[in-house]
Amino acid sequence: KLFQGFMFNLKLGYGF
Amino acid sequence: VNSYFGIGIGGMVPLAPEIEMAPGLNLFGIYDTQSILFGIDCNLWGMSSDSRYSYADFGISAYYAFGRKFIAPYIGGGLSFSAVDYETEVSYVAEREYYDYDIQGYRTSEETEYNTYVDDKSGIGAFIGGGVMLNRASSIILLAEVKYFVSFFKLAEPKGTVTYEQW
Repeated sequence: KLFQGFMFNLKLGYGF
Repeated sequence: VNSYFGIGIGGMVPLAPEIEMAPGLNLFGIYDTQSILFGIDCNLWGMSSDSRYSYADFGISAYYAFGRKFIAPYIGGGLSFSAVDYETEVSYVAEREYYDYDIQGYRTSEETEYNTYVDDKSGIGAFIGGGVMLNRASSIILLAEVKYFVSFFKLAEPKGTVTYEQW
C-alpha cells in the first residue's frame, strides 16, 4: 500500500 | 486584501503502513483571486516525542472557494514533494557470550534483542481536500482544513521479528 492518510490543520493567517 | 501568510497547527493520520496520529506545524501562503485560492504549504508532521513518523513536505495547491463572504468553504487539491522517516521496532534473537564463574569458562546464550529500524523515503504525492476560511479578505484570517493524501512511494511494513542475519 502506498503511503497515504489524512491531514488536518488549523491555520492563522495575516492578510495584506 | 488578497494575499495571506501564516502558521498552522495540525497533523497527519497515515493509514499505511501503520495508523498513528503524527502532530506538527505548518507554514502557508495563499493568493485569493475571489473564486480560486492558490496555495503553498510546508507541513512538518510527527514532531511529538512519541511519533514513529517524521514527515516534511512542500506543496502547491488550488481550491475553489464558494461565495465571496467572510465565511468561505473551499475544496480542491494539489501536489507535494515529501520526505518521511518511519521507525519500527524490530526484535531478533542474538547469540551472546558471557563468562560463567561456576565453570570458569565462556557460555553462549540466546537473547531476544530489540532495535529501531528506520525507513526513509521521499517523493511526490497528491492530495485533495477542503476547508473553511473565516474572516476572508481581512487582515487576520482563520482556516480549518482537512485533506486526503497519497504519496507515490511505499514505506516498509512493520516486521516485528527478523532473524539475526536479516538484522
